[in-house]
Parts: sequence; C-alpha cells; structure tokens
Amino acid sequence: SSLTQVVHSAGRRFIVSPVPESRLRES
Amino acid sequence: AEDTGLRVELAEEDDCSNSSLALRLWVEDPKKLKGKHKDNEAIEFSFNLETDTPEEVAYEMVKSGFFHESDSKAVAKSIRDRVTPIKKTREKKPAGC
Repeated sequence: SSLTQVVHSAGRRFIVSPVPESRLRES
Repeated sequence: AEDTGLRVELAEEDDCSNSSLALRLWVEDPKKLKGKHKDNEAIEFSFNLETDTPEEVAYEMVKSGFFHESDSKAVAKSIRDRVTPIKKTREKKPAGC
C-alpha cells in the first residue's frame, strides 16, 4: 500500500508502515 | 515497552520451521529515546536466530536513518529481549513449537 515503504540496508529489508491504531492505544 | 521505550513483537506466528523470525519494532515511549526517530511507524524486518545479532540489526536501522546513533544500544536491547526467550524455547524444545 502507499503507506508502506521498503528500505534496504546491507542486504536486509526493512518494511516501514504506520503503527496499527490499536497498538498505539495500548501505550 | 521495556525500559527502552521500544516495543518488539513477532510480525508472524513463530512456527519454528526455520531460523528466521519476522519481527516488528516501533517506538512506544518517545520520551525514553535520546535522538530523533520516526514516531508512529513500525519497522518490520527478518531476524535470523543463527546468523544475526541485535547489535548488527540496530546498526543497520541507524544507518537507514530510523534511529539516532545514541539510541542504537536501546534498539539492540529491545531486539535482544525479544529474541533471547524464543532462542531458549527452541533450544529446550527442538521438536518445534
């Protein structure tokens, strides 16, 4: 989805996406 | 979030089928971090229990601009606190979870 960004570093892939609303409420 | 202010959880069910885990890390308590970081964004990555180290992954996250150098120890600690119990469980029950 447009909200997900993929970053590669030293052969490792990081997928960045918004923290699910439900998880934010937990904190 | 442990005392690091960061939360690390399994991004997928751990079926013990291979040594890689899918993990998800995000900032739960921004006040506990020293440098700039991306708020409200979760970073999903794979972690190989046999070949990766938390420090190495933390370093790559700093290099990718997700966290400041001054927080790399906290990132490494939060990853280590999550993967160590999984490693121990697997060592005890090699027949799978």
